[in-house]
Amino acid sequence: QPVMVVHGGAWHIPPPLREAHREGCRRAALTGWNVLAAGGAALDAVEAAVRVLEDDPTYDAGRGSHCNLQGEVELDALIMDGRTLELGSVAAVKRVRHPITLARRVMESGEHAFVVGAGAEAWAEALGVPLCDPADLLAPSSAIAGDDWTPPGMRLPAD
Amino acid sequence: TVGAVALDLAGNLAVGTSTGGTPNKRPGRVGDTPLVGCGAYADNATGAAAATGWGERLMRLVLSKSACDLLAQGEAPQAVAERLIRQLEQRVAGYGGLIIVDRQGRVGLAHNTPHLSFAIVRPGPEVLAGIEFPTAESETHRLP
Repeated sequence: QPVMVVHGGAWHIPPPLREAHREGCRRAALTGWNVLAAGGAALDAVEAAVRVLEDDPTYDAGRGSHCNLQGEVELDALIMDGRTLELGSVAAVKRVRHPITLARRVMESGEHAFVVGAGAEAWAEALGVPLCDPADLLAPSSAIAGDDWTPPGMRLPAD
Repeated sequence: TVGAVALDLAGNLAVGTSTGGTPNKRPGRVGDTPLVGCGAYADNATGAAAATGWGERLMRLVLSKSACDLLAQGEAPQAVAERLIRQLEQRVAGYGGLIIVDRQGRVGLAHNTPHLSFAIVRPGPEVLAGIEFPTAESETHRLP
């Protein structure tokens, strides 16, 4: 029997954002489930579900990402196939709307497993993964307002 | 950070994670999300797991691969998730959440942060979505 599970991050979710978090996860999980129910592969299902979450500015991934100290976004993603143990991973990319899809293309290229930064973006272009304006990825202020919970020993909010 | 784990009709497992990192992080800082075994791991022989939270602490326990290793020893996914989140807090003072599906389709989910937004879809289809998972662990760490 197929199963689909998604998460939208673990931390404190301010009350005004809770319903958006619930609904975004529900929508992403159902998107992945529809792939599975049609006989699709688990790999396709997780990519589809994560793309939905990356498109939703509620979450800190893809569109809606937090910025670093220089006011830029730097995105990371990983995808792994349990059948073959193949994986693709990208880090510190600034112009990729769907890092999960770039990670999958890296995996399927069969050449490397983990690529970062400008090199990853150059490879995205070579692999046909669309680039975007970094400004399109920045989190709206409403997505981070009130998120000031930190546990003992930690100075900054988490991933 | 977001993540997804899935089991398909053919019995194959997969995992995906994606993140914008931490607010105001140092340029070049990378957390657990893109690190295999830390942010995510999938193996048809055991299960698939995705982690989220304080990345630097999650790395120290290689949390997602650890989850799959415990599944291989016969532990149920929910017990694995709760045990590892407890270890995360007690061993390295870390905070986060973990989602797991094993090769039999059983689900595990735990967090020691105030919230973990999630959704689970099982045959029916039955959809369970929320921002807190009602385990003893999550109850313990509600926002004051």
